[in-house]
Amino acid sequence: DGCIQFTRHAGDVLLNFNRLRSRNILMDVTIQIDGQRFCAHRAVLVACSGLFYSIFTDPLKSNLSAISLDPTVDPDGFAILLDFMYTSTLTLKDSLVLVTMNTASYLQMEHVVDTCRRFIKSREQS
Amino acid sequence: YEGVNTIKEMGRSIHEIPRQE
Repeated sequence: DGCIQFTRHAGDVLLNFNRLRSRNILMDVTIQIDGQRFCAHRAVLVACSGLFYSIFTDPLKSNLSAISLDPTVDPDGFAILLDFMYTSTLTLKDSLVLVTMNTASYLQMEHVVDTCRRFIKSREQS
Repeated sequence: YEGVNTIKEMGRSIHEIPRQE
């Protein structure tokens, strides 16, 4: 007895989720930040963010289809993190890395916060 | 699944959703 491990399965699944997003298929929540709207899949948000996990596992909020985030959240930072959730690639521009880190902290994405912090420190040292 | 008679399949595992229909 044994098993076959498909080593690229996780990436193939995430790529398909990103294709669903780009074609607006099965999107079940709109995130509003200061007038900007972002459509997404609740399942992906919950899988990647502690904040969304808390929101969508709360029986009183689990069926919300529109969520307004604190207006102090930066939409550009959120857009970078939403792309990260669907691609595993985190865009790091010098001008936005601090905003990205602060938004990741707000979304309770601690590993991304740590990575941004290390990136900032390395840039300061170089 | 590491170790016990594990065969690693490097190829695609599922269908690819097209960019548009």
